[in-house]
Amino acid sequence: MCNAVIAIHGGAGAIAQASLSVQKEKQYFAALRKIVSAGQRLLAGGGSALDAVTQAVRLLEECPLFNAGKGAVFTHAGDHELDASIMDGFSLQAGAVAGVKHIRNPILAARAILEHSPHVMLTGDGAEDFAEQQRLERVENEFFSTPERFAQLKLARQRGEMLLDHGGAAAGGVQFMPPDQKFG
Amino acid sequence: TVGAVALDQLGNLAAATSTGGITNKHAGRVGDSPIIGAGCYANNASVAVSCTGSGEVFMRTLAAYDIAALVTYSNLSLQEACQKVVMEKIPQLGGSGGLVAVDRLGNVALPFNSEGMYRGYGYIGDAPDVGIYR
Repeated sequence: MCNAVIAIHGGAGAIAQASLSVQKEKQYFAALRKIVSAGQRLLAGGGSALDAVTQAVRLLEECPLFNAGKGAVFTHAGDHELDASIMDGFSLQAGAVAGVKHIRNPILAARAILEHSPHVMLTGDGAEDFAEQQRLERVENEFFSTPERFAQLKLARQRGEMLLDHGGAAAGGVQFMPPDQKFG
Repeated sequence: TVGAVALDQLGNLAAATSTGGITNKHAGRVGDSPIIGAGCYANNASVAVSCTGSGEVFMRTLAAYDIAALVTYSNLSLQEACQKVVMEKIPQLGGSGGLVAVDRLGNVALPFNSEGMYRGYGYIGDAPDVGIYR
């Protein structure tokens, strides 16, 4: 039997300790502990690594603190486009979605592609249609919005630049991409 | 971006990644998160990896697969492979960020070259170990 383990991340960036409030810091630590614990329990019960990472990422998507699912960042157009992927190390099967706007948990769509599609990646409307066929939950795009992320968008628009994960108002610091105008 | 990697009791590895991308991104822009081999990779013979950071650089370096390749073909340890990719190759191309990784022996690595990374890990029976800053 292997020494089963789970590791998670919730994004990286210019997370300045001095600018992250104590209350916010506690929220992040609590969320991370809760999600790691859930993964540990699943693995301890004999659950698969594939199920553990699916569950962990779904829980991270549901937590508005992190940039995925609920709490995802805004595009230049003011909406949300989500991407997700998953890979099984045993079978080398993989699934991914890109540019989806209405799938509540994109990781579940990626998992469904891994299990029920001959393809590896579906994008946009094709991914949305596939998710609907798989009876995955559909939400309005506004479901993913939070006031903190909208504040980040306004700041980024003012600066005319793109903003990496956890570099904006929610984290207290600012970290911009180089001004290469990749957003058009 | 969020992600997870795991090793189960049967020795199987898996990785998953999900993201909203970057704030103010061009409509249709896709980063490394959904790209197998760039932002997510798992192979029972080597490692499972999930990445976060400046996606275009992780795509150009095939960061997740690069760690698997360094472990498989160069016999680097997981820590050594992560060090080379996250602390050397990605910064050379102007990239920042990090990743979580686990190998088939259950070794865990959570390297990042940015100021911080929200992260955590836990073996069965242990208390979760979580962190944000260096």
